[in-house]
Amino acid sequence: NVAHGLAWSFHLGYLNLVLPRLEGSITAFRASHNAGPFETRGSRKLLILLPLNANITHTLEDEDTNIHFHDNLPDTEIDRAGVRGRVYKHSVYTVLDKDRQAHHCVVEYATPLLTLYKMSQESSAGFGERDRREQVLLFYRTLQDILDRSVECRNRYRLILLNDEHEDDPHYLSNAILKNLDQQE
Amino acid sequence: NVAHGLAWSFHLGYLNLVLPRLEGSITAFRASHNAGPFETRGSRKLLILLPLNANITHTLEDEDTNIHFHDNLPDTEIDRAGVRGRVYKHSVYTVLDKDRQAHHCVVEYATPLLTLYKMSQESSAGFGERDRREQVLLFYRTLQDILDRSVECRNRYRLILLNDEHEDDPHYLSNAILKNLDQQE
Ligand SMILES: Nc1nc(=O)c2ncn([C@@H]3O[C@@H]4COP(=O)(O)O[C@H]5[C@@H](O)[C@H](n6cnc7c(N)ncnc76)O[C@@H]5COP(=O)(O)O[C@@H]3[C@@H]4O)c2[nH]1
Repeated sequence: NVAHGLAWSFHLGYLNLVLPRLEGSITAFRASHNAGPFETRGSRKLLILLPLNANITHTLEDEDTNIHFHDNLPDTEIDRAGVRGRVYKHSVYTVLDKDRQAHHCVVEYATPLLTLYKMSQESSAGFGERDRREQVLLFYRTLQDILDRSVECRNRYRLILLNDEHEDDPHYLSNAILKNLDQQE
Repeated sequence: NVAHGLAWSFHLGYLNLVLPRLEGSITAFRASHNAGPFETRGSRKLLILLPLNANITHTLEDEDTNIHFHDNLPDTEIDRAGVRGRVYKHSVYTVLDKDRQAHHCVVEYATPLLTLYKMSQESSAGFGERDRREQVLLFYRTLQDILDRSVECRNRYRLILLNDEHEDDPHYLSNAILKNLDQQE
């Protein structure tokens, strides 16, 4: 079960490293930015997008005109497996709601879903398009379980499962993100 | 089979991105360094270390006094899954042979093995220490197959499988690396 291993890898090799450092990065970011991001509205959690069809884009603004890249958080450098100062970073986005109010948040897609998507396109990977949706759900549930039991990661993230039946809504993504901000602030 | 998915993830999410760019990074690196690294001896391939026991260290010099960190190659920045300008980099090491001659090479451990190692220590991951060695071999064979069939990655890497029965040899790692340089230069 590919998704099981990818969820563990995502936690052990990424979330477990970056989530405990996220608060510190946001504090350093606010100290160096005048416009007061995160002060009024937004989230200090890492928002992790999980599209059910695993179809990940690399640039969020291409998905929704209410989403704009704001800036990157300061880099975190960690010596990892022989790579000196491997860089881990997150991007801050401004999301406009229907009243044109700006909300700042740290959001990104769950990178391992890109692997699931590409594997389903490689005939030699032994993994088809029909397996993909099921694997995304398995990834989501496994990751939820792991994170629920992780003291270091608690309350520092939100997993946002994205349905793919929204082709006609140009603000589906910003709405999904905003819904997840309201629930916590 | 966790190792199967991790090998695909390592290729699709990393090697397929960085190997085609490696030659360019090394050329840029040599242009900005006087001491002529890579000129006399060394390798322009990415040397990927795979210890059979999946026991990965983060700092190669701690493993062998004949290995010294030299510098990092220039960063590559790629927009990935919502992270703007995600950084990919490699470290260059100087490896001394028994005649104290210095060889430059770009070497690192296969990071997914770290996931295998840590999963074998987490009881909730459903993956024990006995499975680990078998999974490392499966990772190695799967990765070999994938890379053999990849035109973009051909001849730009070497997979170095490391036996773990060498506790008494303080220069096991540098010897393993040097053996892999001779075979190609
Ligand atoms: N968003 C995001 N930002 C990151 O910096 C990052 N780093 C890792 N990950 C994801 O976490 C998980 C564990 O990472 P690991 O390092 O063990 O495996 C990684 C690692 O072995 C290798 N790799 C990827 N990026 C790098 C890198 N910059 N340097 C070295 N190796 C890398 O290729 C594997 C797959 O990478 P991704 O497919 O991008 O997703 C990874 C993976 O799902 C990240 N996800």
